[in-house]
Amino acid sequence: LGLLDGAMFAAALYYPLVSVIF
Amino acid sequence: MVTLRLFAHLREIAGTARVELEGETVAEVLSAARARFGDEFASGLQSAAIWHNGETASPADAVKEGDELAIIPPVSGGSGTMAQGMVDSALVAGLVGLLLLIGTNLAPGPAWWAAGLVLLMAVWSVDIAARLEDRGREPVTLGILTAIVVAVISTHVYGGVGLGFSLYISVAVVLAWGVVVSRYRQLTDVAPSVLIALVATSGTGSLMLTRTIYEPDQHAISIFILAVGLAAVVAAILDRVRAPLLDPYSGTALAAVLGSVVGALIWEEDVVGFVLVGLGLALFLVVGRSLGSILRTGRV
Repeated sequence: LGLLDGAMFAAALYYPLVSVIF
Repeated sequence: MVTLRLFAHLREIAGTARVELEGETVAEVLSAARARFGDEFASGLQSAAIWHNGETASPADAVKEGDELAIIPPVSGGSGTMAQGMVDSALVAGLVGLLLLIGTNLAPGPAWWAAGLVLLMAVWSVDIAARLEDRGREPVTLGILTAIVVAVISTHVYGGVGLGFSLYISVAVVLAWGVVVSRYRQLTDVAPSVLIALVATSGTGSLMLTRTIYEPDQHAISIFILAVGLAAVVAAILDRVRAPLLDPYSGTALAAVLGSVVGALIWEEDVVGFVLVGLGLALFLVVGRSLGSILRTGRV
């Protein structure tokens, strides 16, 4: 399930990212 | 001539599953392979198991004309057919995960979304913990699962503060597990467990919070699913098919930006903002994949 690793990491930082940009 | 059979990423690097090489001993054949396929192959060789005519081999073993050496990296699952099976099950799992996210996002209210996230994070954590166990580590799997559940509850109840709290909890739960169960007191087991717990809990909390705050009006979650889903599909294709000018990592990054922009256009959101989001996602996807590869195989 190596493909999921990137997705999980992206999920972890998604809220901080979106809330900084918007 | 000795036949060398290659599996998984070593086969990808070499570009062939079978090669004939000269050598008197196992070590000589392997150094001939290193010389032919380069540094990346050589570093992959370090963690691979070597089999000589179906028996485990040591470097000093003598080889003769017509012998067969199989080089099996730890992630290949042990043989050619197994590797093929794992590739397919990974694809199926990825697809099921994607459909799960789409379905639970469409469902009204946060309950289904939270349940879907917990399931996905739990499956991912158990899978990555199993890979660590394959390498002789003892990840604190139950502690990680507990931390995920706590993260969902605390983020649901306390919002952003709860998300921060759940990060603290995920570290504390995994460390506390070591206090209670003596075999979880090795730093080499605790450190990756804390890392997995942190990614899983913050992933769960972050996506819950994003959906609560930005859906259904601002489509941040729909764009996330589109961008990450597209990136995963592109990465899966590029892992299997060699494309000129595009390796899996840059393909992933491009797909994430493209998915994010297309999503912003579809749902009529701020395109400039989502270009930035796409760039951020591209970076996180690439870093996350490298991080996962470190946890799974000990190498980037």
